[in-house]
Amino acid sequence: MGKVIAVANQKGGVGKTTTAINLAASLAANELRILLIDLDPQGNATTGLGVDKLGREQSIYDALISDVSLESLAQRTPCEGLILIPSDRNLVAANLELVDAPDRESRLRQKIASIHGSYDYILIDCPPALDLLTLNALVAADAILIPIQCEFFALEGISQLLDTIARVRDSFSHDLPILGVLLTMYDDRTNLTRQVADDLRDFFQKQVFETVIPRSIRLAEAPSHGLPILLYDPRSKAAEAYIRLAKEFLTRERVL
Amino acid sequence: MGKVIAVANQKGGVGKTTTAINLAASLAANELRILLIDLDPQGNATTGLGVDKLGREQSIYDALISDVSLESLAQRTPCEGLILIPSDRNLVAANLELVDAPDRESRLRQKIASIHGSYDYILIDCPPALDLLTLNALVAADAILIPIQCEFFALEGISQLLDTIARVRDSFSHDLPILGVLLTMYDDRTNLTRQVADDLRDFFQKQVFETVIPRSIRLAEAPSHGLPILLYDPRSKAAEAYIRLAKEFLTRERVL
Ligand SMILES: Nc1ncnc2c1ncn2[C@@H]1O[C@H](COP(=O)(O)OP(=O)(O)OP(=O)(O)O)[C@@H](O)[C@H]1O
Ligand SMILES: Nc1ncnc2c1ncn2[C@@H]1O[C@H](COP(=O)(O)OP(=O)(O)OP(=O)(O)O)[C@@H](O)[C@H]1O
Ligand SMILES: [Mg+2]
Ligand SMILES: [Mg+2]
Repeated sequence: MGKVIAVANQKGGVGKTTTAINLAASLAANELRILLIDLDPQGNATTGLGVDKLGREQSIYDALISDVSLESLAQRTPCEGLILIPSDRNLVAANLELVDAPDRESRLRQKIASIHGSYDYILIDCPPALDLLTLNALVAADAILIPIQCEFFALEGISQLLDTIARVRDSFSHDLPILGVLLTMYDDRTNLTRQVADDLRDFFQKQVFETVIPRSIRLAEAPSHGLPILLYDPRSKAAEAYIRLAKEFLTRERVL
Repeated sequence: MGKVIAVANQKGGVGKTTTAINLAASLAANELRILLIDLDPQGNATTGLGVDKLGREQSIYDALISDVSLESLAQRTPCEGLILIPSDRNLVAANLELVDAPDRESRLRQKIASIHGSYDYILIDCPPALDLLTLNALVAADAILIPIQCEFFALEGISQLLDTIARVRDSFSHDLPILGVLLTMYDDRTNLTRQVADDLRDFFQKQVFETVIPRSIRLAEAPSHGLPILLYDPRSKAAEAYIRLAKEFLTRERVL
């Protein structure tokens, strides 16, 4: 019940939001009750699901900083079975405002505790930083899913991310296994992609998902229509990839 | 003398580091003395120029947090005339450690004041966040260069970035003009790229650089050799684009 998965990688632009939206939508298509929490001040997961940011009074920021409940923030999305907790630009301030709070890293975990039972899975889309927002996601998470582009700079950030995970395990005596490493924007025509993918498979071994997400312009177009790929272009290679990923996710999750 | 340019955009993976490295190298090739400061804890600009991160005792972190001077951190790079101030993973902690410091946003500006005279231009590669590190860069900068991918999510972050720039102007009575908006990873075969580019040109008008950086695998390969594109593949379209950008940069900068 209510397994929490953080979608995180401090390297920017590696496909965190695209994966959070499309995996959440594909899981919901499997008759599962899914919650997606947008923890990025940019609010890309919110807009990518067609949910309005501007007219909103409250967002995940208010749940972190005050006693607003997650239930009260829940928004429907174009996908049946997928609920979103939206973000907004106030979230930028949370990193500074939480610094002196006694339980600054566990605010999100406390809030999620009250809604665990209503969902099968809770996904958290993280910002591109190892900041207090991402730490809140890691402390709240039962496992972490790491999207990675097959490019040189993407390799660099891995050791910092693994260090942060190790720190969360030690300071919060919190297991936080890696559910999987997902290769995104995969372009098998280039040597660079194949070389980096080989390095990643050597390093992470079985933790690398079999499913690979191909580079596909349809994925980049879908958010401008406020739709996940499953609804925007269900027969595309990208939609098939995320449907396969959802199946592999469920298999891996059950043996964690 | 010593004009400071922040290369910033909180959206991740838009080509900030690639632009900072290759513009710096192209300017250095014009017989100018260039300093590149790596202000991102990921340290991609440091590795992308072949400078070792691990063996290092001190980095930009020490200059921000203690009385270490920038001069003492200067590292040679493969490019004649281009000096780097390296980053390292300690920089992640700077955001929290600077919070209570009285002059927390102007640390970098103070440090740069002592080396202004030794360089023609000082470029700062920013992390993908509107955090204290990026604020330090904006307060220290004479102008900002904004790399943008022509994709839907890239449009979203613009208003937050412009708000932050406006806040810096007000609170620090610091005129921070936009030197230019650079379209990166431009793929003119897709409608999405052309549509987003049109939107950006409508919005930013003349602030958009004429020079556009094409999507090119050679650019993504170059950092794994620790070289800017100018040295890795000087006859590539990408190298030509950054050489053109350097010329346009100099023209724009002179009329600021
Ligand atoms: N497989 C793919 N093929 C093509 N484009 C993609 C793919 N996945 C993501 N994109 C596009 O690449 C860009 C970066 O992806 P996305 O925003 O999901 O990454 P992110 O890691 O969430 O970025 P940030 O670090 O800013 O949060 C977006 O414009 C997105 O539409
Ligand atoms: N014009 C281009 N064509 C192809 N690949 C590019 C281009 N520019 C950058 N890249 C690659 O895209 C990825 C993202 O670029 P880069 O790391 O420079 O962006 P960034 O904005 O600095 O990211 P971050 O937000 O993590 O700091 C890198 O792997 C880089 O090699
Ligand atoms: Mg994102
Ligand atoms: Mg970068």
